[in-house]
Amino acid sequence: MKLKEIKLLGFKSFSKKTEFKLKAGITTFVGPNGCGKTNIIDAIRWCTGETGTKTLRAERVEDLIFAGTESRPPLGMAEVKLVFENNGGIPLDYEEVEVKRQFFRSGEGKFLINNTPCRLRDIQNLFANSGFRSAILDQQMIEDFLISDSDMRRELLESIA
Amino acid sequence: MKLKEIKLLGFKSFSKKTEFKLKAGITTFVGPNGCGKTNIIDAIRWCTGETGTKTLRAERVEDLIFAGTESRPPLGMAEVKLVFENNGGIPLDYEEVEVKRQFFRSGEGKFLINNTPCRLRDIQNLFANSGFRSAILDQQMIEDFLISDSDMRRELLESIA
Amino acid sequence: AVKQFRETFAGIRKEFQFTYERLSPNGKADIRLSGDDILESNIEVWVQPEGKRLKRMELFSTGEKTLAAVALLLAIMRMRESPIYIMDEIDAPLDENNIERLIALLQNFSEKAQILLVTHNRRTMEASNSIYGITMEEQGVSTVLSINLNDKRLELSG
Amino acid sequence: AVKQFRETFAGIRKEFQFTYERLSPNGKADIRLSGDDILESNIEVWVQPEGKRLKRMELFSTGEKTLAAVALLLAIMRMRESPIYIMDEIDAPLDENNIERLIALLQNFSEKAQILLVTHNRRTMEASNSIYGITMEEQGVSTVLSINLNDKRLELSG
Ligand SMILES: Nc1ncnc2c1ncn2[C@@H]1O[C@H](COP(=O)(O)OP(=O)(O)OP(=O)(O)O)[C@@H](O)[C@H]1O
Ligand SMILES: Nc1ncnc2c1ncn2[C@@H]1O[C@H](COP(=O)(O)OP(=O)(O)OP(=O)(O)O)[C@@H](O)[C@H]1O
Ligand SMILES: [Mg+2]
Ligand SMILES: [Mg+2]
Repeated sequence: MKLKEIKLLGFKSFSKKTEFKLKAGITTFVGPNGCGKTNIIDAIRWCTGETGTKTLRAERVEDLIFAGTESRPPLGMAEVKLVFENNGGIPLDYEEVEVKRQFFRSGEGKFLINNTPCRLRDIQNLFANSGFRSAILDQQMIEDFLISDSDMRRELLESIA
Repeated sequence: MKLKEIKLLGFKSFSKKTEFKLKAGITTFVGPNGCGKTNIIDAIRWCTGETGTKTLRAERVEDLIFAGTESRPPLGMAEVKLVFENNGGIPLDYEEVEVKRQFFRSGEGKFLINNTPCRLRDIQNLFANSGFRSAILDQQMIEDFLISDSDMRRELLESIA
Repeated sequence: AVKQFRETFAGIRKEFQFTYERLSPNGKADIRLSGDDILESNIEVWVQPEGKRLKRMELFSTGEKTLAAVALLLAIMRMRESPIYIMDEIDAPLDENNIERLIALLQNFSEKAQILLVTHNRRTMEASNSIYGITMEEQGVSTVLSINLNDKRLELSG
Repeated sequence: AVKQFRETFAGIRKEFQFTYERLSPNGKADIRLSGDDILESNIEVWVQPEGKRLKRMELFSTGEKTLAAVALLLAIMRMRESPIYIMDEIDAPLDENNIERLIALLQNFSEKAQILLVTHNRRTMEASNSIYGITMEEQGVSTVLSINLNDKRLELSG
């Protein structure tokens, strides 16, 4: 499974339609504090099925939608699209898999796989076996991992089997 | 109050007698991971009366004594000496105040102010009003400070009065 | 006690607005009590980096949170006239521009107070008056080199 | 379940010894169970950087702990053949030499897996195949520049 494209629109600080076409090898995201780098990672988590608002650094789900600035009004929807090249990692019969997730200020959420509406659980199942969610390391995860008596270490080890 | 000198002997990774004569302005300590920079800060904390082994990153007090390497044996004592220029910050009638703290593997601890034996509490009282202990900022303190409902913020504010 | 706390609170707010604006240009900062009980309420910290919305400190990015926390902690140390400031690698999550502003603020403080920093950052090193290089040439044993910036000499000390 | 866990455990130990040695030259690493109960005991992580004593990971310096934790987490991701590795500023507490070794290890992994990094560090940037610069030219709004290392061109994307 390979992540080929990330597309954001209205997700957190990405009010403008933004596309990343990823190349092979190592891709780095750089920029000043607060410019939106971790927001991109939040978008990847959210679009692959993350629901924990704490993990997504949002107090309420609406906080994921662009909240506006002094010169731009808030938007009504947050959308993230991820395009994957499927070489066996995803249990579907497509070579290319596009996962799209939307959330509206009305409170409605939409989930689509290759533009076919589905449920959140269908998206989560796609990535359940690929270990996607534990493939994201940050300072917080390292700190939690350094706590010697937490269950985290065991859960990670058991997830390999 | 000005810290003029820091002297370490047998404290953690400082097996060899080590002296820092501090100049005015900003002093930086640099070096590779694990070389002993934070140990110097632990030494300052310990010598000004810190007793929390957790804050000093030691499981037991003996862990403060140089534990030996493959080519050097462990030492029997840890000693830290701090020399202060007293311009009013310390409630004593000396212009120069030397604080010395020792700990022996036997479990015995010694405390001296200007080479006169005293109790731990006497050393702690010297620094009680100078706000010395909360003058040390590190990643951990910043994280604790970012916890919105902890008592830490209030305790810090009340300590100013 | 209530009157004293109110005065301290007002004083810290002023000092915080100063330090935060120095670290985050055109930024606004505020401290508030979460409830009416002056002696029991939680203390809320609100900041607004230029062009962003005023929110509680905890809701910003890693670097923005660090900047706000450091600004307030420095404000507290300033109000109590701390003779020394010791900071262990607090510049780690900051970008280059924020590090420059932090250095400038510390240089300002260093006229009246003593500042000891531990850092891996080159700019922070260059901005200091003296540097001690710590190494472990002999494995497991800390050795010190003192590097004098003025005359660029490397001296072994200790 | 016990047999499976034992096999996984042994496999992770091997992988961890590999990744840790690559990040901390001549370093040794081990994972152990704190008690006899295979399914309930805590998992202990022991490391020994060159010339130091074998101790539990939590007892070392900030950078040394980060290195050990990253080595073990990478080992776990390797064993489950993770197709992607995403890392957000984990190089912040590391010194230059440790960053070089981390980069080298990730370049090794990038032959089979996709690697996305967020960093403030110049060396990490230089070692990557492509860079996206994120800015907020317009306050509060993220904009992307894609910087191509091969032809050193700056293109606006999005
Ligand atoms: N819904 C939203 N609308 C507009 N802006 C938002 C929204 N949610 C978050 N932000 C802004 O995004 C910024 C945080 O972005 P992010 O965490 O990605 O920063 P970063 O690039 O990772 O920075 P650092 O290097 O400090 O970690 C914050 O300033 C926050 O105010
Ligand atoms: N009693 C002791 N005897 C010998 N070595 C010790 C003792 N206590 C701690 N150490 C060693 O000191 C080292 C930690 O030093 P310290 O925390 O000062 O590193 P540091 O320079 O701050 O590194 P970093 O940049 O990673 O934060 C560890 O490797 C530890 O094994
Ligand atoms: Mg971030
Ligand atoms: Mg340290």
